Amino acid sequence: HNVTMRKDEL
Amino acid sequence: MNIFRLVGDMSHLLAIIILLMKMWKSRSVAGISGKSQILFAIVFTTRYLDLFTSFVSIYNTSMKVFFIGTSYVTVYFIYQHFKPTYDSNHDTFRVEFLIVPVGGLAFLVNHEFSLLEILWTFSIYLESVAILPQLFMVSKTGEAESITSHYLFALGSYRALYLLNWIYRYYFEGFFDLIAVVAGCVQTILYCDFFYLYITKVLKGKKISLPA
Repeated sequence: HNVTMRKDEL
Repeated sequence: MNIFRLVGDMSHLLAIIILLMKMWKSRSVAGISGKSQILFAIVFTTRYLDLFTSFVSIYNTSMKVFFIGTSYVTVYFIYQHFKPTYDSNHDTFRVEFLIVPVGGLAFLVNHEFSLLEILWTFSIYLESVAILPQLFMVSKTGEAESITSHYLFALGSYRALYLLNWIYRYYFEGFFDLIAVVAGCVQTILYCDFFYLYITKVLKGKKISLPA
């Protein structure tokens, strides 16, 4: 689970 | 972006617009929980701190600005502009019983022990319970104006649609965020009682009257 996944959700 | 998330965001946008229109047109915040609106302002402030540091898209940035801006306008309407119509006697939920446990949980259960990530996690957990003061107020007053019911239906639908968005993203993009999903389930479950009343009553032209 890559933590730095871009937070692209609102 | 997928249809579930888009409709979910539009439902969220609609909820906020319904609330602002209700306040502005009726010049009143009767039946609206100021405490829930303060919690929403905290949710958006702690979640969108990356507004200036990470750019995702015009849509993403503009929606974040809109949500943060309208949440503060709503709090201003309740506690300043339309204060005389604010029903503080029925808005008595102890929000510290939400903020402290949620803050502690965000500190203990998160994806990464960094300030931004802990604040984001706090925001996700807080959002899942932020509507409780409002639902509590509706149960205390024993009823809700139909416009307030529409607001709550749109607001509750947005996170329910996000659950579908996460199912979609899991199967098609391999994206999965356990914290967001669990909090989203809790948030949506809290609306179930209201959803039932809304569909069985409001859509038949009756008013909602929760068991006081």
